[in-house]
Amino acid sequence: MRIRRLDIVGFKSFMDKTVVAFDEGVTGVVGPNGCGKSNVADAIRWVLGEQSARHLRGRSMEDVIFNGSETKPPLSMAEVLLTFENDRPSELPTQYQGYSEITVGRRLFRSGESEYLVNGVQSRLLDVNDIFFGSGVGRTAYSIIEQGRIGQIVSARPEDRRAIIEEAA
Amino acid sequence: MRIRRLDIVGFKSFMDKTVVAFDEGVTGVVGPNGCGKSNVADAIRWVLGEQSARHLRGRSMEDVIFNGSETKPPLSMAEVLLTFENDRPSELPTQYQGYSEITVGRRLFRSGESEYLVNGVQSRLLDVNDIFFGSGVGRTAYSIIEQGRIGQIVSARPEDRRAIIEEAA
Amino acid sequence: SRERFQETFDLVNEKFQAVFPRLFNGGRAGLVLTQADGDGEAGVEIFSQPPGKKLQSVNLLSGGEKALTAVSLIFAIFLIKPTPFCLLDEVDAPLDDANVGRYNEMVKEMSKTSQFILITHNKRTMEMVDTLYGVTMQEPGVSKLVSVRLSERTKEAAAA
Amino acid sequence: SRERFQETFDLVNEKFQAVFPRLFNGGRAGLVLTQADGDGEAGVEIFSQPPGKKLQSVNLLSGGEKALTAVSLIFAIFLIKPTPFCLLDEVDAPLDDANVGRYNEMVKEMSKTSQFILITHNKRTMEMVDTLYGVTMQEPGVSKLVSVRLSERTKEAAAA
Ligand SMILES: Nc1ncnc2c1ncn2[C@@H]1O[C@H](COP(=O)(O)OP(=O)(O)OP(=O)(O)O)[C@@H](O)[C@H]1O
Ligand SMILES: Nc1ncnc2c1ncn2[C@@H]1O[C@H](COP(=O)(O)OP(=O)(O)OP(=O)(O)O)[C@@H](O)[C@H]1O
Ligand SMILES: [Mg+2]
Ligand SMILES: [Mg+2]
Repeated sequence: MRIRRLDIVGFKSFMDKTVVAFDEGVTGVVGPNGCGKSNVADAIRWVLGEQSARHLRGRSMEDVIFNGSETKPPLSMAEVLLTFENDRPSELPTQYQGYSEITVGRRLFRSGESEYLVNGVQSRLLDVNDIFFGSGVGRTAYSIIEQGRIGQIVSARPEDRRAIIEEAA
Repeated sequence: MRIRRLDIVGFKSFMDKTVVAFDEGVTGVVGPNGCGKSNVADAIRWVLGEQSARHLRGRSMEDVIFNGSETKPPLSMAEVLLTFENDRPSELPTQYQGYSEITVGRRLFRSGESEYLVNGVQSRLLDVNDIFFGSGVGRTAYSIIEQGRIGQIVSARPEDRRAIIEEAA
Repeated sequence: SRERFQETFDLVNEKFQAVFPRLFNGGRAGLVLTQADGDGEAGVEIFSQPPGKKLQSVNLLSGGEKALTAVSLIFAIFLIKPTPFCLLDEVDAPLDDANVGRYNEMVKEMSKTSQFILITHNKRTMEMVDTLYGVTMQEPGVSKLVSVRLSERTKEAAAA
Repeated sequence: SRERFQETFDLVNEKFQAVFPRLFNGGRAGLVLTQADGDGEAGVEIFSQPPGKKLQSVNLLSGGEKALTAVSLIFAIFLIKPTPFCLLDEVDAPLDDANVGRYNEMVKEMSKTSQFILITHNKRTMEMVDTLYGVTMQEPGVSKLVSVRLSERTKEAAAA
């Protein structure tokens, strides 16, 4: 389940359609304070099915939709697509095993309507979770470390630390 | 109340007697991870009368006494002296106004005995607080920012943020 | 007393509104007193709008923007009620080069009237200071302080 | 199930004991299960002893030592149960040059079997990565991604 690309439009500070291509090895993301690097991380978390706005620094999920700048008006939809190479079909639910690539998508409208998509077909969050289950992509407690969170692992309560290891179990 | 020097012995990782001389302007402290930079900040907080071991990363106040290394045995006393230039005598309690320099000291013994000193004379914490009151040295809520604490000011509850401004009031 | 707090709050708020755009090279910010619930006291809320951006909840700000907002507030309080010295431990860690530069400029300026002690890993900050000390642990577990001379600084800084 | 957790815990603990001295260039560390109170579950306690130092409470560690201890644990869990990709946001921020170097070496090695995405301000990390993207805000408030070529990297990195 190698990630191939991330397509972002209307998500947080990414007003325009942005494509991030991922190659093998290590990909670095740099730039000045506030330019949008952690927002890319949030986009990945969000398309994987993050349910808590607080984990995305928001107060309600609507906060992830581009809210405008001093010169640009807000948008009414946020959309993120994450495309994987299907290099281990056996890890996927039967219905998806035949595809060479799997694109998981999520949309949120200001009206509150929200959609999940798999290869362009509207699906449920349950289907998205099933896709990620076998490959381990869903184990974000240790595979996605947000800014500032590394220090918390040492100051965390023992029960919370257990939860990170439980995710690997 | 300019600070002139800091004398540390037996405090945290400063096993040997260490003297830090402070000149005008900006003093920088650098070095690798874990070498003792924040321990210097802790020493200053401690000699100013810090009562909470937790604010010094310890579980009990005894944690500030040099606890040994793989090759050195523990010490039984921690001592920190902070020397100020008395450039504004009117800010001080009458009994100290005549001195050109004020040295505030604090000692802690493993037995639990603890002492405060002013110019070598055993004094009470109350005297130390009186010395710092007029000059503002005691206002550490905004004059000493510990490692990692700057982020907390933004995530703090509104009541806690009020407390920082109250210290200036 | 409540009037004295209000007085200080207003002065700090005014100063915060001046310091923020200086450190952010633009933008605006301010403080607001929240409603005191019952017999409690009013809390202090921060509004922070970096240059070119829309005013949003302070939680949505980036790590560096949050840190610089907090630094603006600390400096504002400090300028209203200066203390003889100010110690900042790795406050510049989340800041990019441009922000570190403006932060350092302001520390340098304030250091004309108060002493500043900066603990840092940042090369630019190391170059700005007047006196530089290095802490080492040649003997494992035992700290030792050394003075770093101006001519040695660039290579010491590179090695740290 | 409780046996499956214990099994994973033991594997992670063993790996943690190997990764820690690699990142710290010495020292030792381990995990301990705390007593479960009542019908609660056991929590996980961390012991961390950097090279040359005495074993003390993990709270007394420095900012960088705490971060590197946490990174050792995260990498240990990752090595026991790898995921297709791993995203680390400014995890190298509190680390000095020597520690960043060992951290980067280990990420490079693990990236042979999983993709790594590192968000960073650190020049050494920028030089280690295989693909480098820059995020800019030419238009205030609007993010834009640009690809940074290898030859441009050193000057782009210097400007960031
Ligand atoms: N819904 C939204 N619409 C527009 N802008 C947003 C939205 N949500 C967040 N932002 C903006 O995105 C910026 C934060 O971006 P991000 O956290 O990605 O920065 P960063 O590159 O990680 O910076 P740093 O290096 O300081 O961590 C903030 O200025 C915030 O106001
Ligand atoms: N009582 C003590 N006796 C001996 N060593 C101690 C004692 N208390 C703390 N230490 C040691 O001091 C070290 C921490 O030092 P400090 O926090 O000053 O590091 P630092 O230079 O600020 O590093 P960083 O750059 O990572 O923040 C730890 O390794 C800790 O074990
Ligand atoms: Mg960020
Ligand atoms: Mg430190």
